[in-house]
Amino acid sequence: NKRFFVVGLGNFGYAIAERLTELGHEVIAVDLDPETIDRIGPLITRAAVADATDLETLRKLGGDTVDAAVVSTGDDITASILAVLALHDLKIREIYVKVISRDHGRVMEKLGVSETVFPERDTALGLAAKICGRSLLKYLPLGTNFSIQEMGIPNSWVSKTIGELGIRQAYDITILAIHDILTDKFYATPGPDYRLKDSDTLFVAGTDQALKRIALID
Amino acid sequence: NKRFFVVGLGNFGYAIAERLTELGHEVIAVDLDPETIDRIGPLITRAAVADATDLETLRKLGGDTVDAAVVSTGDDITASILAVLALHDLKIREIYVKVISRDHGRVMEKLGVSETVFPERDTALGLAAKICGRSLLKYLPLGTNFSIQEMGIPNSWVSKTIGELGIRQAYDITILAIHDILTDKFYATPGPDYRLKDSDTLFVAGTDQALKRIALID
Ligand SMILES: Nc1ncnc2c1ncn2[C@@H]1O[C@H](COP(=O)(O)OP(=O)(O)OP(=O)(O)O)[C@@H](O)[C@H]1O
Ligand SMILES: Nc1ncnc2c1ncn2[C@@H]1O[C@H](COP(=O)(O)OP(=O)(O)OP(=O)(O)O)[C@@H](O)[C@H]1O
Repeated sequence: NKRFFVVGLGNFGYAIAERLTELGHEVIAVDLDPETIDRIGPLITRAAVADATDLETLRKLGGDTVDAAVVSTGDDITASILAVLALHDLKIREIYVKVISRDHGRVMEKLGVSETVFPERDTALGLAAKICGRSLLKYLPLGTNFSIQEMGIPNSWVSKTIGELGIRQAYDITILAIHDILTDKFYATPGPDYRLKDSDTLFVAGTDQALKRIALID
Repeated sequence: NKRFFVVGLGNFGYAIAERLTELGHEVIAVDLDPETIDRIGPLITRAAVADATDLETLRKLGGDTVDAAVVSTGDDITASILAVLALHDLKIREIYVKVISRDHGRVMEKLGVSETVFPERDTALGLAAKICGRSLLKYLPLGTNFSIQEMGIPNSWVSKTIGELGIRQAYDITILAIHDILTDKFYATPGPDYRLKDSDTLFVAGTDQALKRIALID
């Protein structure tokens, strides 16, 4: 099992601190709000009211002993930057940051964090795909950057065969199976001659980047 | 193409209004903030400064002609409820709501909305699974007769390439990814030239019969 540091316990930080603990890992969390710390205290390894921009405070709490950190200080962009820099000083190399704007994301990429998430935007893109009738019905992570998802057929793929579309080469994803909604049949490992219908859904697997790309096709 | 109504243009509402437009649909959006409306105006079908809790205002803007609506009024839970009720009065049956807490979600379920999203929480759960590097799988059923499993390399496959072995054709399974145990790297959708090592494990997908057969190979 691993040890994680979570900075900032808004909805996102709180949920991830809880979830990592449920998954059997140790979580140390800090936040400026005593009520939040009191609420989460019993649920995780350790929680403290503290300013995460302060290097010595982080070190005292064991911030230098963790495998990875999550930074989610909400609207306070400066705090998120200072917290990332403090974590770098403690030699924490795996840092995930919840950002609140594209520019915030760009700053974090410049700082070399492992990954940024932008929940409002990421979820909006996912819901948009769904409500146009192209659903990402299931999403299953398989490893650090590899997952499976179920998706509807992009309009431009309807009536074409898998071979014609050259999906694996073009998008770097594998089609595991086709679910024919009308007959409720599964076609496992479909071959290149399978012709896609708009009533099909696909189970596809690949890296998150590849899966994001494929969700954007019309 | 479809027509959508978006109520509230925070990060989520703004992103979904933009994205639905990119996907070729019509979007009518309302918000209380004139600056936001000015910014999105040129990008979508129609944008207006308006209070979405007012039925007549929504009707005047064409709210009764849309296929579906998205409600994302942020912290104002009461506004979100009144907006949903107004949309119901306009006979809009497909309504998606961005909620800011579990209780907010429960209210929306009671109101019978199509779906709620809770971006901070949904994204946190997704990231948690990722950063534990958890492959959830030893064996994962995806449908009534379709599953994924993780397996070691049969001795007879070591040092052969995927192409040489003709695995898909011979065994009717798909190799989703190779997990190189020594480097802890995942190789998604490996190509035919990938040469198998005895320290690899494979994530394979197929019917249960196919997976059973493959487990018996030496
Ligand atoms: N320097 C800091 N050190 C520790 N915690 C901080 C610091 N700055 C801000 N925080 C904490 O980060 C949290 C951010 O939560 P807030 O609800 O503002 O934003 P958020 O990340 O947008 O939340 P959500 O995940 O709900 O969208 C607050 O609880 C705040 O106390
Ligand atoms: N009654 C209403 N009618 C129309 N718009 C409203 C109404 N009430 C609130 N809004 C709008 O909803 C938007 C909500 O955005 P805000 O940034 O507060 O929250 P949010 O949904 O949490 O944002 P984000 O998606 O960035 O997390 C605001 O721009 C506000 O003007």
